[in-house]
Order: sequence, then structure tokens, then C-alpha cells
Amino acid sequence: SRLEESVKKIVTENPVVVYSKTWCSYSSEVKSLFKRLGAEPLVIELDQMGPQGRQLQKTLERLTGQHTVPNVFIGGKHIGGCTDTVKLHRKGELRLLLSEAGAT
Amino acid sequence: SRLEESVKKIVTENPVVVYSKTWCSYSSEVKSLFKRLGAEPLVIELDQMGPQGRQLQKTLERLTGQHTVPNVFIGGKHIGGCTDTVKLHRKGELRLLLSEAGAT
Ligand SMILES: N[C@@H](CCC(=O)N[C@@H](CS)C(=O)NCC(=O)O)C(=O)O
Ligand SMILES: N[C@@H](CCC(=O)N[C@@H](CS)C(=O)NCC(=O)O)C(=O)O
Ligand code: FES
Repeated sequence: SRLEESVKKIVTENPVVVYSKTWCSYSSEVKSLFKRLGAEPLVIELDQMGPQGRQLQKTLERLTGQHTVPNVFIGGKHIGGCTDTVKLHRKGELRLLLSEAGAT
Repeated sequence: SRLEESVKKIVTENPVVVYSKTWCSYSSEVKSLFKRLGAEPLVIELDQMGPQGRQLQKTLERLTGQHTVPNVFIGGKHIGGCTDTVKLHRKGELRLLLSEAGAT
């Protein structure tokens, strides 16, 4: 669909993309982890887009199998949520992924 | 108001009370921390009560100054949110509060 194509385009053209909700602490945590690592993620706040936000969340679920926020992509690859991103960081793999994607 | 009285009654009659939202990971984190410590909190899911949930959240804001979830009480005392509760645990003070309140 058109929406799926636009998500694919956004996640391949931007090194780090976070689909988020403004009032969600897990979304804030992952956004601030990226900032601490020197990466400036493209953040899309699903709750600030009216009905399109819900449509977009359904599209993300179709594309990734994940209906929850935050929904994180690095270098066009689907990473998962907050706990997935933090686990990668603890294992020392996040910095590598960010530099390979040209985010840092 | 009647709602304020009912909140005061609930938090004094139950050793641990957590006002939560079912889909919020910070709410889940604080609920599982209490379970791990052997306390069975009274959990009130604000998103499962229809319009009363929003009313209740406003009442909690008036009583505690906190509009966010999770909203935690131990022994009738307002503790705060997830990060406040985790901080108390890290300092070794949460177990004491729970046993003093008769939760463990
Ligand atoms: N482990 C996941 C949890 C994600 C999660 O449960 N997110 C919540 C908000 S914190 C959500 O989107 N809930 C909506 C739902 O469950 O329908 C992560 O770390 O991102
Ligand atoms: N530091 C607080 C954060 C609480 C918080 O921001 N909760 C969010 C959900 S995770 C909330 O209630 N957001 C609603 C809002 O900001 O209006 C805690 O640990 O509980
Ligand atoms: S809504 Fe509470 S952590 Fe996401």
C-alpha cells in the first residue's frame, strides 16, 4: 500500500527512526538513549497526527509484527522496542549499528 | 468530594495501591517489582473503567499533584511513580516501607 511504501522510504532514508508517543516513558527512554550516543533519530509521534497516527501504527504492525511503541529502525532494519534497543546497547552492539548506519 | 474520600479510604485500607494503565510498561514494571518483593498490590486499571477512569485520574492529580501513571501508595502514603519506587528499592528503603505497611 501507499502507507507501507512511505514507511519503507522513511526508514531507509534516515539512519535512525523512532515511532513514538509523546506521553510514553519507554518512548522517551529510547529517544534519550540515542541522544546520549550522539545519534539524532527521526522521531515520529503517532499521537500527534490525528487519525493518521492510528493508520500508521496498523501499517507498522503489518510490516514488523509489532503494534507497540516505541518502534525502532536503524539503517533500514527493524530493531524492535525499548527493551530490545537497551539490550543491544548493553551487549555493545548498538554503537556499531549506529556507526554502520551513518548515524554517528 | 465523594471521589476524594473514596481514594483516601482505598489507600488507607490497603497496604499497597497502584493506579495503573494496562498497556503502560512503567505501570507493568512497578507491578512486577511489588510481586517480586512478595507484596500483592491492589491494582486499579484506570483505562478499564470507562469515563470514571479519567475522573479518578483528575482526583489523583488534585490529591497528589501527579497526573501520570503509575501512581503508587504504600501504607496510605503517596510514593510517586515508577522511578520513585525503583529509587526507594535501590536505596533499600522499599522493603522496610512494605513490611511497616503490613504488605509483606
Ligand atoms: N518491551 C516493549 C514493550 C512495548 C510496550 O508494551 N509498549 C506499550 C507502551 S509502553 C504499548 O505500546 N502499549 C500499547 C498496547 O499494548 O496496545 C518495549 O520495550 O518497547
Ligand atoms: N517518572 C514517572 C513518569 C510517569 C509518566 O510519564 N507516565 C506516563 C506513562 S509512562 C503518563 O502517565 N503519561 C501521561 C501524560 O504524560 O499525560 C514515573 O516513573 O512514573
Ligand atoms: S505508556 Fe507508560 S511506559 Fe509507555
